[in-house]
Amino acid sequence: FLLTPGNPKWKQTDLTYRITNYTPQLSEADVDAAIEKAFQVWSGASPLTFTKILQGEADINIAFVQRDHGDNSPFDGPNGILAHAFQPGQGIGGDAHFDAEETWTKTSENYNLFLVAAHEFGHSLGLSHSSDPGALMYPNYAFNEPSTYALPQDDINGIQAIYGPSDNPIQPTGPTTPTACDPRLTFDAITTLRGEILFFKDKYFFRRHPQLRSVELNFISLFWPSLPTGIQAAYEDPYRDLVYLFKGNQYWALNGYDIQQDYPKHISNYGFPSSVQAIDAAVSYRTKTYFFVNNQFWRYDNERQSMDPDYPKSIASTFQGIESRVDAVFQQNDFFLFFSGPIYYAFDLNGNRVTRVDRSIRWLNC
Amino acid sequence: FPVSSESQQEKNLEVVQNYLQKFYHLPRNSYAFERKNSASVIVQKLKEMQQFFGLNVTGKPNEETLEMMQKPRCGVPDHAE
Repeated sequence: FLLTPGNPKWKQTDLTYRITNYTPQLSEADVDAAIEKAFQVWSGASPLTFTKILQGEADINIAFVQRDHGDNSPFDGPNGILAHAFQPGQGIGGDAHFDAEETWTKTSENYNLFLVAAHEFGHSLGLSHSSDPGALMYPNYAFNEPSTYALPQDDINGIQAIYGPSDNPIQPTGPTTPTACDPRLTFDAITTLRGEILFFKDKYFFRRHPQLRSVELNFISLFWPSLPTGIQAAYEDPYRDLVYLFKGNQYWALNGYDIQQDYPKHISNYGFPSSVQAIDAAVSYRTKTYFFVNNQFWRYDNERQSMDPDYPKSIASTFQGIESRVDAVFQQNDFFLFFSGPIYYAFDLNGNRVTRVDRSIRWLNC
Repeated sequence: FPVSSESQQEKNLEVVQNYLQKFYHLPRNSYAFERKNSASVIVQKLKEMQQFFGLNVTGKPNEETLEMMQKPRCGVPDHAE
């Protein structure tokens, strides 16, 4: 995080705000709700309180304006610059302006007013931009599901550096952004996708392209806004050009960016017993799909569309050398790459043995 | 017909200058612009931006840099003057 140079801050912690005009694209009630929720993001992590006033001069004035609007920082029409805000201080200090020519929404459609407002109020309180791509104060817009939004740890650290800890006896904590070459990095799920490899972690996924050196970190919501975070298992069915993602007892089918109709479905569709309520890892190979749960695995026949008989079996008995619980697995060149904690095991499906053990982050070119 | 490369380059340069002026305090007005905006200042500001976004710090408007500059964002500069 970065504090605004000169460390401007509000002397008082009980601040007022006023919405001086509204956008026609949302009802006033929706704007009020988005703004209120955006302030709650910061009050939940600090001693600050925010009260809405309807008249008079508020500390933080909120307005929808366009193009040149008299503050020497003109807006630029749809997209580009979405909004800006001023550091704490008198007059224009603390005020937040939203580009009236943007499309403001309360959904995953660009641009979600709650998320942009929460970012701008960070400036109103004394924060500058963070270089942490997962932080709220990162300069670029990135959709995150508002209903489950949690202020990232980087932003909590920033606001508390200015105003001190929250009055809440239980100090809030937030998600941290995975860094590709952190040797402790573990993965939630891994799948191939049309020649690329996607490594899922919390609300992110690393995207590795066979021809590119650098590995991209993206929000899951960037590609699939309606998917939950914390994907637990994933596999690609290359014959159907589908990727299946699992969380709890639900699963989704994706075709590229599109989530297939009528999903999520219940994993009992695969024929799991009711005792199985979540899957650790999954991988498809030729006409079979393997599901790993604790120390056992099931084998599903993609053509008969049913579980093979005599399963589950113990993982260790079939995949010798894979002794610990499997976090994630994918298939490449007749190898199963098993990931458990920060380690991966290359299991040769022809030789039926582990031929390599190394750090998981090797797959992120570290 | 294929866009001639120099007009694409001019376009890219415009995107870069516009972005750096807005968010990295590249001087705007003409005198300061000519005097101060010799290539080295633009390269230095470009490196600052690439550093901030964790891109390869090349000082050149490569594809990943131009792509980052096109993303919708907040209007507050990334580096305070």
